[in-house]
Amino acid sequence: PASNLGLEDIIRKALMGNFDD
Amino acid sequence: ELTQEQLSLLNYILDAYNKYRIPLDMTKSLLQEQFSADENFILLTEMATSHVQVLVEFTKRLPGFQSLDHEDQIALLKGSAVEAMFLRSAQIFTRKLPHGHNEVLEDRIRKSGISDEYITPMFNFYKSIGELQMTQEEHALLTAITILSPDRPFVKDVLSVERLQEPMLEVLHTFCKLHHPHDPQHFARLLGRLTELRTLNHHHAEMLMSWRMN
Repeated sequence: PASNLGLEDIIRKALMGNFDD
Repeated sequence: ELTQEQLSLLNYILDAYNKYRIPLDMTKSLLQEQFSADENFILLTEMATSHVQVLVEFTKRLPGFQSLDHEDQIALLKGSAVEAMFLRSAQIFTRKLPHGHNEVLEDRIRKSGISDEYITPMFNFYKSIGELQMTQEEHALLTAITILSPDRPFVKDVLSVERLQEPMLEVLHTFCKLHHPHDPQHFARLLGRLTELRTLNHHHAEMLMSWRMN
């Protein structure tokens, strides 16, 4: 679940992917 | 006056800022009045995650950002995410929301388990942003300036970040002079809010700890 992800993990994932997809 | 180039920069940032918002279905669920403490915790956590995602999408569109070193990109976002989120939340609280919405939102935050000593400065900040009556352009630019702060921890190529931040500061400065001719201090006031944001950011780690404890 998202709540287990730290800030840096969320940032890294979001930088890699594309929110629009 | 703003040059043609500055105007394009401003419109580009404004478009990105308007485009990347927290999804509507999520904000809608925030306004449901009945909630248990657990549901509140989960929803606020999901909101924060979603908020970071849209923030990253906005940041990717800041001219030059993607040409920065990848680890510097992460350092900038890590250093500024909390401040950019406080800014956006302040904007939400400043807007004239439909009757009762403000109260429901505030209620949720107050019942989140975060102690009052952290909540009070947060709402004071929202109020101080409200007093400035910022335009959407100012919000977009101030957010971009916050994100592109070269003095964040672990940023290696400070000069490159400065080069991206500077034109935005110049646009904001000119924009303030044009739109607030009777308040020559407006630009300085906006920058002053950035200092307040730093303080909130500083206390954020402690705030999270107290939240977890509760």
